[in-house]
Amino acid sequence: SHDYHFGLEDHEGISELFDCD
Amino acid sequence: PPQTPIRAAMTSIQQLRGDLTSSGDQPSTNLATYFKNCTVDPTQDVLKRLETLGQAFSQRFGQAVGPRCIVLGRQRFNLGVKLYYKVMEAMLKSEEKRLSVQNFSKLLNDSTFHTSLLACALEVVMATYGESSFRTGGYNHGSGGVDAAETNVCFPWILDVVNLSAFDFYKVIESFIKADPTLSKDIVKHLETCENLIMERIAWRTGSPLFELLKQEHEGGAAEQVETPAS
Repeated sequence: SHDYHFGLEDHEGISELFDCD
Repeated sequence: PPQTPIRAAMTSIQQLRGDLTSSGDQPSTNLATYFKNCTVDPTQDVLKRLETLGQAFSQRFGQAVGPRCIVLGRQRFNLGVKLYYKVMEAMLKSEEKRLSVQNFSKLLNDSTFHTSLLACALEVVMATYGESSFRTGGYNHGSGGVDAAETNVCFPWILDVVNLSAFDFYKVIESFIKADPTLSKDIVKHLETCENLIMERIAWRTGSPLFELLKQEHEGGAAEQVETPAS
């Protein structure tokens, strides 16, 4: 496994990030 | 045998190619179904975009690495396309589970989303071949047979090739890492370095879409603005 810090919450997906929800 | 930088690079390349052996250079049946479920089928736009960006990538790769490497650029691009399709499918599966919807028409018809996803896939391929390694690490072997030491294909080179803002590229990184659990520790670290570069420097350059968003936020959000009588 890696040390990447996941910052997105469960309710945030790629759809929200591109304003498509 | 002892791990050397070259051995590590060769292992990463074999792993990437191995992981993508079963992925085709066309959308899988599942991905094609997501496309078909859209209100507007994005298939033709997706294929057209890949054709245009494929030509741009091979040409720019040849310019940066050497004219005899255009074919090599095409191979890198094709590997990137396989990864792009694979990660897109995983992202959509995850979104379907999260949102309980199957129609992703808006997202799948968003050109910026596709370009960001493809750019991230290509950056992963380039980093795996050691062609996008940041030089602060002290070595760059160009392990794919390309001597990239004299060239400048390091991130953010890819953004210029596909004409994408760093801010839009940033949006896709975390979801990309989540969607592909097979990415090596080194590649995740590389993407994290790209993220930091964007956050600390590139997103703040003149012309970045970040400034318009900050302006909208400051004004209370575009949607909340009072309409003028004329409109």
